[in-house]
Amino acid sequence: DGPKANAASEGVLANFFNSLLNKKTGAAS
Amino acid sequence: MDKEHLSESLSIWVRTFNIDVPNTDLTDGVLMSHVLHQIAPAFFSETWMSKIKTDVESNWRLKVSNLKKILKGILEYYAEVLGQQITDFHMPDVNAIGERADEKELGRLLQLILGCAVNCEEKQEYIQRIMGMEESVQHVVMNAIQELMQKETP
Repeated sequence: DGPKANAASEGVLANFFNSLLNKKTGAAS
Repeated sequence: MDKEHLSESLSIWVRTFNIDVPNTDLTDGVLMSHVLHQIAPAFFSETWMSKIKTDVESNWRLKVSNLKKILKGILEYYAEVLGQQITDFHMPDVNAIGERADEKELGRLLQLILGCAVNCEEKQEYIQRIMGMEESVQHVVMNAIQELMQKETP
């Protein structure tokens, strides 16, 4: 089950950081 | 959040800036000032940097003086550039960092610098750099950013 857990963890990280990239901020908007 | 892991992981993150300063100790504020200058050179300008004393050695008073300027600058950057106030956030105790290199307090200060990096104009570069780091570090960074996001109010 290790590889599945790793893939899920990677998915969580990728989702979070990608959403952060698209987030509008005071500086970037 | 585990504040000791926070400091450890964010210290690793700070090293990705590849800043060439003679003393790599984070507790004197010198390396931090260079990181902030790289993140937002217009705000953390050469003039601002000139107020940070570089030859502090083990003088804790000078370290604390530097760290106070760093914290003040960060909070002004959040307010003036990002249009954010950090409320209900346990602000780092800069005395504890300067006097006894307190890891937990250092972690909080680095967390605020991280917030500057992932919200600045060049945030894409910094976020992508984080995404290239070891997964365990990424998790700590993610938690640190999430905690800050909960404390931000426009």
